[in-house]
Amino acid sequence: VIKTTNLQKIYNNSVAPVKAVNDISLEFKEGEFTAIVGPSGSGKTTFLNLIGGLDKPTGGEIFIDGTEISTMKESELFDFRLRNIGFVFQSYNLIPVLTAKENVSFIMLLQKRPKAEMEKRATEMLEQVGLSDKLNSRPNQLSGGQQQRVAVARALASKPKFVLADEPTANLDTESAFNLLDIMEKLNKEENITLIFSTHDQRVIERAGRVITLVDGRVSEDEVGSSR
Amino acid sequence: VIKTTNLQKIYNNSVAPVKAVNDISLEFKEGEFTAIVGPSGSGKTTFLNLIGGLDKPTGGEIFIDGTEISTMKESELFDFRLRNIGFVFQSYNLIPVLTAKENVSFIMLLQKRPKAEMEKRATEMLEQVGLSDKLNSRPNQLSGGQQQRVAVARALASKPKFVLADEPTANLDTESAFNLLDIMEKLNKEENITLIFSTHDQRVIERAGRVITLVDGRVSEDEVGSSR
Ligand SMILES: Nc1ncnc2c1ncn2[C@@H]1O[C@H](COP(=O)(O)OP(=O)(O)OP(=O)(O)O)[C@@H](O)[C@H]1O
Ligand SMILES: Nc1ncnc2c1ncn2[C@@H]1O[C@H](COP(=O)(O)OP(=O)(O)OP(=O)(O)O)[C@@H](O)[C@H]1O
Ligand SMILES: [Mg+2]
Ligand SMILES: [Mg+2]
Repeated sequence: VIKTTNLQKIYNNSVAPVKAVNDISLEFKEGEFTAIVGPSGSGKTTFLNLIGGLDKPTGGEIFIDGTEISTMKESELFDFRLRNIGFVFQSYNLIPVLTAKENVSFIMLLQKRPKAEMEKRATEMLEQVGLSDKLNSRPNQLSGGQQQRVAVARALASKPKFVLADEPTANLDTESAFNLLDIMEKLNKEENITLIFSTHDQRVIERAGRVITLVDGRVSEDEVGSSR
Repeated sequence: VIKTTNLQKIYNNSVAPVKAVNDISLEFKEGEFTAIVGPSGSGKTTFLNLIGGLDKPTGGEIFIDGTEISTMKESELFDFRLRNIGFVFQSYNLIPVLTAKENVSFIMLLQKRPKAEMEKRATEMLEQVGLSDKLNSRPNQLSGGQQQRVAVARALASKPKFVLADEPTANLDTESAFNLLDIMEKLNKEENITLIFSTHDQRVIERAGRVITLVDGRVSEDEVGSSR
């Protein structure tokens, strides 16, 4: 369902070239819940950005449902992402001038969903992550963990086929983190949504069905299921 | 050494007033290592910003070494902070156009330290947090955890009397987090630097000498020492 072959990303803009992603070949099946772990700087964000179509590789291919995306035109890729992928950024990337509810609706607006459905979904999602009293607050009126939860609500609201989340619980206390995981697991089981998280959080790692460890841009371990 | 009496911060800019900090009276002794914990939105960042002089309270007083800071003039407060407080922000607040080394030196530059000393300290600090190969990289060339470590190096470089850190390990793997804690504890023991961290991270909480729990802007628990 998501497949990479010999994926590579080299940054040439600093003192020495950085092989952020260095020959990664992985397959993710539909409905899998995978945690990608590894030291700070090991390539987790770079890898997620590549398979999420937010960045172009310097080598190798990326297939999503059989479509090779690394050579897609920008507008085509934009539509593809919009219809299939929900992304939670490590630094949230909320739109400062929009409220929490508007930030969550925004994706569905671009998807041209009916206004009433959009409003309802956005409100529901924000209630689910415990922010029903913050619908009309802007990002700078929210705590770090509240912003993170808006970013998660935004990614989930359109029930995308794939949810790629970059350290989605970094700024959350245990109760909020477990709540988020419950929501994600429910979507995973009920809608067969494929979840791929980068994380340092033991609470997330324990609930993933598969754990991939990156070190220096390469896969160093790949463990599945109850053997863990 | 840091003392608050009936501290209050009310935000009046949203739908309903938010009592982010609601009557907090606490004392922090010199050389203490305190973790402030609590649910997302409980007031940790707001409290840290208040005692760090980055925000003004709506009620109550803040004393640092006997000086009441909430009524200080802006320029006076700026100098006071510069000389005494190292702050690690929840969202790092690195200067995008400066390299890692320049970001760390910046504080010491403002403190008018000799250039040679500054360069040496900045390089040492970045080596200590494992970023010796990133001295000349800009923030957008760094991973989330690397940016976080630069923010920590910046706060520690001038060996301030107080280090206030807002979730300083949120984006770090265990090895990097433990390394950071070792550095902080060393400064705590050798230089008697007072450490106050807001955190959700169990790995940090376990090493703090005192744990204060906030709920809805109030202190709900305050546990000290080996009884924990
Ligand atoms: N500028 C603001 N305007 C209005 N409300 C605010 C503002 N800043 C913070 N708040 C609110 O104050 C409360 C406390 O926020 P604070 O950032 O201190 O929480 P926190 O404990 O640091 O949370 P987290 O663990 O998520 O970082 C939250 O409900 C937040 O929405
Ligand atoms: N735009 C860029 N230019 C140069 N180097 C970069 C760039 N972006 C990332 N890097 C480098 O690529 C490597 C991998 O970065 P990446 O952000 O993928 O790590 P990560 O595993 O997500 O780390 P963290 O856990 O700290 O978030 C790092 O060494 C980083 O410094
Ligand atoms: Mg990252
Ligand atoms: Mg906070």
